[in-house]
Amino acid sequence: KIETFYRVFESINENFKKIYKELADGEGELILENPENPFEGGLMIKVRPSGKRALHLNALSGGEKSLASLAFIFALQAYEPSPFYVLDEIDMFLDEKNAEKVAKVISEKAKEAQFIVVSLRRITLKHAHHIYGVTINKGISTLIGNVNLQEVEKIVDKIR
Amino acid sequence: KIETFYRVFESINENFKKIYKELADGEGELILENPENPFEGGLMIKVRPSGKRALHLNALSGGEKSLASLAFIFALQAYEPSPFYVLDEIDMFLDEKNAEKVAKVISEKAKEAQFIVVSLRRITLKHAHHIYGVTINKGISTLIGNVNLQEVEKIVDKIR
Amino acid sequence: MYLKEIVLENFKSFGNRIRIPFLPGFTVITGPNGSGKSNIIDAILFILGVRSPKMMRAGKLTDLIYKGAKEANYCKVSLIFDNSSREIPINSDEIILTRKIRMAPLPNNPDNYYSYFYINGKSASLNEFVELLSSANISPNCIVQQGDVTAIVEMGDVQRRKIIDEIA
Amino acid sequence: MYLKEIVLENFKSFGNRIRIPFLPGFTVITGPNGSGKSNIIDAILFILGVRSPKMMRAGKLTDLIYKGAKEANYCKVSLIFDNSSREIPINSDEIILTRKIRMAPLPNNPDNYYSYFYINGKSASLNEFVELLSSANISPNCIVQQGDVTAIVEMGDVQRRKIIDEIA
Ligand SMILES: Nc1ncnc2c1ncn2[C@@H]1O[C@H](COP(=O)(O)OP(=O)(O)OP(=O)(O)O)[C@@H](O)[C@H]1O
Ligand SMILES: Nc1ncnc2c1ncn2[C@@H]1O[C@H](COP(=O)(O)OP(=O)(O)OP(=O)(O)O)[C@@H](O)[C@H]1O
Ligand SMILES: [Mg+2]
Ligand SMILES: [Mg+2]
Repeated sequence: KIETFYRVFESINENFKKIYKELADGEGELILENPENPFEGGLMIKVRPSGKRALHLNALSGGEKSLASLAFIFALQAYEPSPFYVLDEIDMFLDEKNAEKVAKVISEKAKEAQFIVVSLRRITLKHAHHIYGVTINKGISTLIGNVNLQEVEKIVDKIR
Repeated sequence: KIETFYRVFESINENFKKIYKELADGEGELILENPENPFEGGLMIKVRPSGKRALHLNALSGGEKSLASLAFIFALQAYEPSPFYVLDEIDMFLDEKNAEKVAKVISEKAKEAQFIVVSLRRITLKHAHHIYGVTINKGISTLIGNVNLQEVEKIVDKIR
Repeated sequence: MYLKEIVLENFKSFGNRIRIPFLPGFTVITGPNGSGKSNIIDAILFILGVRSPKMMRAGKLTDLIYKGAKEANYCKVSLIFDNSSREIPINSDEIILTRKIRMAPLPNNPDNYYSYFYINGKSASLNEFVELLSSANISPNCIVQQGDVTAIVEMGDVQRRKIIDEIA
Repeated sequence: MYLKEIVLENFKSFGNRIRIPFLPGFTVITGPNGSGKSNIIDAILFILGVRSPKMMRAGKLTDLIYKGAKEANYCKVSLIFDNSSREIPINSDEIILTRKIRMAPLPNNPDNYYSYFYINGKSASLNEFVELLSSANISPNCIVQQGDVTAIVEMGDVQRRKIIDEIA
């Protein structure tokens, strides 16, 4: 049982290291609190953003925490893929440079799985394969289907 | 004691209604769960964004919740003003139109009190009286003081 | 396998019947605050078998029914999956999962409601739903809700390890 | 009354001594992720008398001391207020509040530290600090931290009413 856990853990850890490097250009890894008996301890995340010393997870900024979380989520996905993923405003803390990195990673992963992402960010919309606009009128939501980026820019320049 | 509470509550409620109208163009009010004995109940917030029916606070969207929260915070401030307010990324859920409304309200209130606001949003920076840029190099933060909007646009177009 | 279409009927702010077709790849949904983007996500969670209305920002399940100018007494959501790759062990190119909540007030229980599940039009149970979805590796773990992006980092170490436990 | 200047010395990512002057009105602080913007906010909370290091994203108070290429064994923050309007009942145009944490490892307690407070250069207690700030209506309630913007709406009704209690 511990053997099964370790096989899964090692694989996800390898994914995590690779994806965190790609997203944050830093070193990250997953560490078991109790390596001899994993089920008696927790799973810690240690990341060191580029140019900085590794500090407590808590000391990370909003954007840095987002990248670490996303690297973990994507690492799980790489081990046990699902056919689709639905992400609501995962770019809310990210500056332009990091939002673009995440959008590019999603655009690449979208060859293997379907990604449906809610976003208000121009840079995220720029990397989308398809864009939907949602509007509400007198309390009823409607969809504007398959808008292209120019059309959205009229909404988005009002949205964000 | 209940009288003192009611005097404060009524004044803050009036502020809340006015500020929520200004921010969200909707109707909002504060309601005591137990009007006879306020201390035996909670304080509920009821808002009705324009064009919609009033629903549970929980049903509101991220942006709508932000506006309701900010209206409450500003209502408290109007009753018992402080000399300065420090707000870290309060615009993270807001679309462009709402981020601009909030920035304008802050810019107006800044005649009475000092506002120090952390933001990645171009529209918020546009309404600032003064802008500071922060950067980090080899793990040490430094400040770029009193940048004007053109200079920031080089950072911000990279930031967000 | 991919999600081909979502059909919303009286679900939250989608007060009519609306079909949302999807293509494989990377789709972004955008729009102003309060327009209904996260409500679409809630509709997906609704089909993925989420039982707690709080996860879909509702006080009780009947709060998911559109309330507005024209009143409805039911809401219905369908997710249509392309199953050409037979990831779901049903011999059909299309898998339609439908869930419906209908208000049915009783004298002693005005909040009473009935709950329905259908797989390709045939009545089913919530368990059959969840089993079918998990055979394709679809679960609420595929969804990151608004505000939850840093949850992985903010949660306790033991809670995080349990995520790995579940996979192993 | 307004905040004229913040002086940071070895505080979190501000590994040197840095002066940040402020003017009245509306100031925006911007910059890339992880550059130090919220750390400046933490420095303000540090002076406002926040005792729990967790509120400043630190495990213990000594975690607030800059850790990097050049090691420091103390951190120091000063907030300089313009008091021309005498909102604070001290006969001085300028009020300087300084707080310092200095590592002082002991054989039985390597995490030991000393904590210092100064008002206009004179030693003071945390209580004197907080009293002085509250006479000008300055408290952590003036601060909305990153991620907390919807806290008012998400908190329980009773907790929210207690905010009014405190004001009344
Ligand atoms: N049962 C219902 N009937 C009618 N409207 C509803 C119902 N439930 C929720 N709503 C409305 O849906 C709106 C919220 O929609 P949603 O959360 O999808 O917005 P959003 O597009 O995600 O916005 P944001 O960008 O701010 O996150 C609220 O204004 C709420 O009043
Ligand atoms: N004691 C310390 N010594 C050195 N660096 C520290 C210390 N404490 C925190 N840091 C660093 O400060 C950084 C976080 O800074 P901060 O939270 O201010 O960023 P931010 O500008 O608010 O970013 P974001 O836009 O993502 O919210 C982290 O990278 C962390 O490593
Ligand atoms: Mg939303
Ligand atoms: Mg920050």
